Amino acid sequence: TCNQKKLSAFFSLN
Amino acid sequence: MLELRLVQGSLLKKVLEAIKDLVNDANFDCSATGFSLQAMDSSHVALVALLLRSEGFEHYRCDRNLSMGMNLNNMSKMLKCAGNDDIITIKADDGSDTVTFMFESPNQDKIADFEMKLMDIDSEHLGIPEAEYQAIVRMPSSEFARICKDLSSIGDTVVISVTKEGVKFSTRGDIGTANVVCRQNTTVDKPEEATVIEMQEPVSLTFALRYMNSFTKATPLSGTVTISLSSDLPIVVEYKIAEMGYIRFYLAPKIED
Repeated sequence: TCNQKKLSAFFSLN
Repeated sequence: MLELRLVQGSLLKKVLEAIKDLVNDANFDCSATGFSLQAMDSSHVALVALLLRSEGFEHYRCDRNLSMGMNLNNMSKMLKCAGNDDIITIKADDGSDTVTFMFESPNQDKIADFEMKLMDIDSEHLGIPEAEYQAIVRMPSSEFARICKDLSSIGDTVVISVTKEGVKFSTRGDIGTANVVCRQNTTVDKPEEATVIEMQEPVSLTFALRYMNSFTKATPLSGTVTISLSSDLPIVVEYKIAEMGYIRFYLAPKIED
């Protein structure tokens, strides 16, 4: 099974 | 005061078709650089970044930076009323809560204007740093779209693996498995038919096919697509918009529990 990451795990909020 | 005149109006029509199913509402930002947008899908898994540079417009007037919140489905409804050969002008007054799209037929015998209500959108803007990717694949956009469509009839996720052998797209589902390997191929008649693989090191990542298929709605914008992969970063699927800029889609990978 795979866990769908969110973009905020990789990029910071401006 | 904002006034942007785009001779190749069909580009804007294609851009909306490429993003309207991924994102419902978005802020279009207008500055001296160009007309741009950054928006995430509702589950914050995918992001679209659009840039149409000011130099690509026949006339570009943007007195001050302006952010215009638009419902993309409504914007698409309005742009569908423009002919494919029409010149499209986007107009807005400072402080106005509407934007006007003006459509001119090529021989100027028909001029239409459509005024759309703007909306206030609280959007989160992500900082996306420039990155070195482990592998960059450039291939015909129609080929990439075909692979995503074919694999989604078998499974829900795609594993994209780049090795020195080529780029492999794999899926598995209840009925079986599928693997498509594209090798580097630069001996083609036209440059846009080439598959070019730049690999620093092998990489393999898993993504939801539903989003990949959504990204391929940008296929009419460009003959080629560039896919950038690194093991610790979202994939970037980029369609260059000739003379004007790009539309980039970012998708977070799926990671094994």
